[in-house]
Amino acid sequence: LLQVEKLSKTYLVGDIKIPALRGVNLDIARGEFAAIMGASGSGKSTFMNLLGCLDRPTSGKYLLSGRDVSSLSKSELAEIRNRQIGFVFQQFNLLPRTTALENVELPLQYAGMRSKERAKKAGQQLAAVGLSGREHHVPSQLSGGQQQRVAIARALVNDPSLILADEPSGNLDSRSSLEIMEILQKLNRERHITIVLVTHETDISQFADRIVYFKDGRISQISSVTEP
Amino acid sequence: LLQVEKLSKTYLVGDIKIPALRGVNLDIARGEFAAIMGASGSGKSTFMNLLGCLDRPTSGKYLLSGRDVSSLSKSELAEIRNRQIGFVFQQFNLLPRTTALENVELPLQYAGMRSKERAKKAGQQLAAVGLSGREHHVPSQLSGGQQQRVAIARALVNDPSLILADEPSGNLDSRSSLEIMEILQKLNRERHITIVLVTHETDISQFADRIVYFKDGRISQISSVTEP
Ligand SMILES: Nc1ncnc2c1ncn2[C@@H]1O[C@H](COP(=O)(O)OP(=O)(O)OP(=O)(O)O)[C@@H](O)[C@H]1O
Ligand SMILES: Nc1ncnc2c1ncn2[C@@H]1O[C@H](COP(=O)(O)OP(=O)(O)OP(=O)(O)O)[C@@H](O)[C@H]1O
Ligand SMILES: [Mg+2]
Ligand SMILES: [Mg+2]
Repeated sequence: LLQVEKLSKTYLVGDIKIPALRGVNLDIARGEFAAIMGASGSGKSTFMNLLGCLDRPTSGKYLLSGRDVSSLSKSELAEIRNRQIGFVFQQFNLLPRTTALENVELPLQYAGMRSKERAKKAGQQLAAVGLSGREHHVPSQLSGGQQQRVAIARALVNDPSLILADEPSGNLDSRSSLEIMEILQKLNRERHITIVLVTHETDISQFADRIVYFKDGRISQISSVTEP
Repeated sequence: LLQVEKLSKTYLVGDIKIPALRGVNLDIARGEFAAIMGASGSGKSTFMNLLGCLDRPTSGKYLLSGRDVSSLSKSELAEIRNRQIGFVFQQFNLLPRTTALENVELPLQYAGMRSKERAKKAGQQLAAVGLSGREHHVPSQLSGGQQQRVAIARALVNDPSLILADEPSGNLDSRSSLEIMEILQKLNRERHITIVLVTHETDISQFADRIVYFKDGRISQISSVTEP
C-alpha cells in the first residue's frame, strides 16, 4: 500500500537547515499494522505528515497504492486525505469552537453525507470510544484524554483504508489505552485496515506486526513482533 | 504546604452539571513528591488547576502555606502563580508565535529580571532539558516531545517552591522521560521543592513518595512508594 524510497525532509528555520528525515526506505503492505518508535525529535511525526499527504518531501519518492503522490493534483490529494486516510495528530488538532460531535462529523461532511446520517454515525463513533454524554462539549470542556479520544473517533468515522495515529494514547490511562488498541486491532484484523502508529510505549507497540525504529531522521532497525 | 478540605468543582455545560471534583481531602507536606493517577476524566487536571490558583472551587477550602486561597486578591493570586508555582500543562500551552527561548523567559519577565539575564537563565534551562540549538524555534517548528520539554523548562526557570506537572512526559520517549524525572527528583531532594505530578505511567509514579489515586472526582486510595 505504501512505498517510500529515500524519503527526505529538510526544514528551514531562518537560514538554518534542519534535516528531519534523511533518506527513509520502507514498504508497508496492505492490511499491515506497523508501530513506529524512536527518540523525541527523531523524525516520526515528520514522516507521518508525509504519509498523510499533509506535507511534501524535500526529495525521495512516496507511492500510495502504486501512485506517485508527488504527481497528484491538490484536489486529488484532498480527496485521498479526506476519504482514504484517518489521521490522529500528536496534539489532537480539534476545532476549538466546535463540539465533540461536530468535530467527529467533519470527515463525513467532506464525504457529502446528510446531516441526520452524519450525527448518527458520529454519535456511534463517540460511544465506541467511551464518550457518550460528551457530544456537546467543546474541547476546552473535555479532559486531555477525552480530547484525544475525540480525535480518534474522528479518524475512524469515515471508514478509512489507512489509519495514521501519532501517539494516540499519550494522554490516556492504561485502561482507555487498551480499549483504543483493541478497537484498532479489531479494525485491522476484521477489515484489513492498514495502521501506522507512533508510540513511545512498548506495551502499545506489541499490538503491531512490525516495529520500525527511527533514529536521527533514518530507520535504524525493524523488528517483527512475535506472539509470546 | 497544601491543604484541601472537601474541595469540589462542578462545571456547567448548558444546563447540565458536571461534578468534576466531589469533595477532595488531602494534605501535601512541604518538600513532598506526590504522584496523582486515575482514569481519564476522573478529575486530575481539574484538581491541578485549583492547586495552581488558575480556577476557583465551587465549594470547599484550599490553604496554601496556611493562607486561605479564596480570601486572596487577584494580584496576590497572580503573584503566587507567577513566582511560587511552576506549572506544566497537559497540553503545553506555549505561546504559538514566540520562540522556545521567549516562552521560557516569560516567568522571568514577570519577576522583573533584565533582558540579558533572562536570556541567559532561559538558555540554561533549555540546555538542561536537552534543547540547545532549538531556542529560536517557534512551537510549530518543534516536535511534540520538544514542545513538552519547553513547557517543563518554563516551569522550572523561576525556581518555584511548588511544581505542578500535568503529565509532563506523555509525549516523551523513555529516555527523555527518565531525564526529566531525574531533574525533578534532584530539585525535590536537593532543594526541597514540593512536586505534584499527574501521570498515567507506573514507572513515572515510582519517583514519588506517595501516589494519590483519583476515581470519579474523589480520592479512592493513597499509597506510599517504598524503596524496592
Ligand atoms: N471546562 C469544563 N467544562 C465542563 N466540563 C469539564 C471542563 N473541564 C473538564 N470537564 C469535565 O470534568 C471531568 C474531569 O475532567 P479532568 O480534565 O479533570 O479529567 P482528568 O482526570 O484530567 O482526565 P485525563 O486523564 O483524560 O486528562 C471530565 O468528565 C470532563 O469532561
Ligand atoms: N515545521 C518545522 N520547522 C522546523 N523544524 C521542525 C519542524 N517540525 C519539526 N522540526 C524539527 O524536526 C525534527 C523532527 O521532528 P519530529 O516532529 O518529526 O520528531 P518526533 O520524532 O515526532 O518527536 P517527538 O517524539 O518529540 O514527537 C526535530 O528536531 C524538530 O525540531
Ligand atoms: Mg512527534
Ligand atoms: Mg487531564
